[in-house]
Amino acid sequence: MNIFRFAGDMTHLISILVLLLKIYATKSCSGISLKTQELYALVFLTRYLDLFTDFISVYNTIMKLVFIASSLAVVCCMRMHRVVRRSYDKDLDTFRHYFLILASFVLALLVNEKFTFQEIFWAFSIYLEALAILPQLVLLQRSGNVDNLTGQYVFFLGAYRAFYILNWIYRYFTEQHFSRWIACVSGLVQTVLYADFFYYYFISWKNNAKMQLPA
Amino acid sequence: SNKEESHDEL
Repeated sequence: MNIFRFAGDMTHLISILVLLLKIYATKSCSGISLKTQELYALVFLTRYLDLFTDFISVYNTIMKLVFIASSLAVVCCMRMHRVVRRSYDKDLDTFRHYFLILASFVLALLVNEKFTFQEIFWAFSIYLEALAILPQLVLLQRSGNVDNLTGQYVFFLGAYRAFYILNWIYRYFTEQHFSRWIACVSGLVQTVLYADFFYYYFISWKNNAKMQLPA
Repeated sequence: SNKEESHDEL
């Protein structure tokens, strides 16, 4: 484990904590896409099928459990919690996320490291994660305004992606036989999707103003 | 092994 990957994991963890904080503290999920959250829950559930078959480290196992539990907690809260559910921007969150699931699954059947149940779902989770932010970005684009905690949430998610790319560059130069082009290409695509959001995030940060996205 | 190497990240 290198410092970049650790920083990536931590910013990922922080992003989830910020999201939970927003929902629990404000009892509101406005600005948060339920579809993106459902996709993330699916991503973690399908990627960590190896939880019981391959042991890597205590750190990995705990983080996997945390990611699965937290993503399910967010989805349940947005769907079930009486007060939180009312603040959900249902009319803005209309992205057809089933297409993302379908496209990722077809791609996973075609491009995978090995044609086995676990490997296909692993590839599927990697592809789906790259696209899962789209409903969230579309929702923010449509609502125009981005509240503080939602902005921080997406910022930390983007930071996680950026650190993972630095991690791969580091590993490429320090490890022999480092080849994981499925994860790297998908990760790169995922990070590029955040570029626009980052641009407006930094503008609002520079001007010390509330974040706004152009219509 | 190769498999472990490629899935050691989160």
